[in-house]
Amino acid sequence: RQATVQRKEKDFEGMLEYYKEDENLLVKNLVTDMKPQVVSATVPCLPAYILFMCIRHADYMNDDQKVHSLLTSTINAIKKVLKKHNDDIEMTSFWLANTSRLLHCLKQYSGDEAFMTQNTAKQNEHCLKNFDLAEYRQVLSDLSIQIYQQLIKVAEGILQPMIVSAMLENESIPSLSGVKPMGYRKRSSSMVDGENSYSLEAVIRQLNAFHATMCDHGLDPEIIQQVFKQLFYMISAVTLNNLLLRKDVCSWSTGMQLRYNISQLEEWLRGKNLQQSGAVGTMEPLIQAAQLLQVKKKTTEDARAICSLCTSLSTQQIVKILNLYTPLNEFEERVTVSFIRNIQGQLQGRNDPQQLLLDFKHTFPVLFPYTPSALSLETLHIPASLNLDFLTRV
Amino acid sequence: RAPPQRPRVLLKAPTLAEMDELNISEEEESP
Repeated sequence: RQATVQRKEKDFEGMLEYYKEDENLLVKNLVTDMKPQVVSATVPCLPAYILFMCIRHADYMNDDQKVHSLLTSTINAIKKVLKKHNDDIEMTSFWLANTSRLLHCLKQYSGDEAFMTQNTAKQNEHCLKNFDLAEYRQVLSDLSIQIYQQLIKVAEGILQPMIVSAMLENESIPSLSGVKPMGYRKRSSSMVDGENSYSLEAVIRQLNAFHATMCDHGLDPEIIQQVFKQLFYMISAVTLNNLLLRKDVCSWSTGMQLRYNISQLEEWLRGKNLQQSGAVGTMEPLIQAAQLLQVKKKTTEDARAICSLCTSLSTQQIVKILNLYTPLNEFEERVTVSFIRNIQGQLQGRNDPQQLLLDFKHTFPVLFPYTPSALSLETLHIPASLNLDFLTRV
Repeated sequence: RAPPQRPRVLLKAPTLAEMDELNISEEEESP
């Protein structure tokens, strides 16, 4: 009787091996020369997973030097890429997504039970065997914060020049622009009107572009929410500061314009499922300022209503807006000195901040909540276009 | 359930700021 020996094909265990001499090439192809478009049709954050699978193999071989060397080279390469592309939202978003994913992987596969609660049995088998990389997690967390700050800086740099004209100057209310001659209607809906004038539509298009980029790169939804909370704060603060300095925009009709624009921004947040981001809350002072421009400003009763309405504006800001308020037609009236005194009297007990203007550069602290992935490492495919054929699947 | 494992060895890492310093010297060396 003849015995047959069946040889089972060894399973891929989700590790990638390379010769130490190839580390430079690995980091070059995966980080330094990586273009986000190359991996756009694959699993989001593919570079982070590939790097982690290389780390896993070095850990499996108990080669601490290899782990140390790869992580250090990778982190330095990411920093270099970001320095080179310091005004590129695409690159910044891509590396924020990948750096935070690598950080999540180091947690998810750390073997620390606190991070394993959502792991599958297979994912638990893939945990690191020899090394505790907690210190590297700290470095990646610090790096993620730096990249987040760069992302905010780039996005703010793009949005800021658009804000004043889009929020306060351009007439975006369809019913109002609809009655204007064709030439005006066309102008108000175009992206750029004159040299430095933008419509709200242009701002929304820009927000859409930011959102699509971040989603494409697989950035965590919690981080995306924080980005938009920060950007909405900036939009609101720049608008309010401008309002507080300009007589020509403190009118009933600008109030109406502003309320319409804010409602468009709120609708955008709802459409992108960003209601929980806290972005609307950051606009509260501006919402109140817009209402203040529109409410009646005559009787003691009106003054009382204003005081209970404007809780997110300081007395100084309320008084400033009332002083600047300018009637544009015969139905509107300038606010009387006695009305303003009445308001000041009612708000005397308030402990308001002293500065008139908002710090539009204020940044909220960022948090990177742990987001494990459902992906199983052994299912990952590496496209040939990445030029990583020197990696061996183990 | 996976069998209990031996404790993992903590790998010491430089801080991000220390890596910056390493990076600067590296850049100075390059032509």
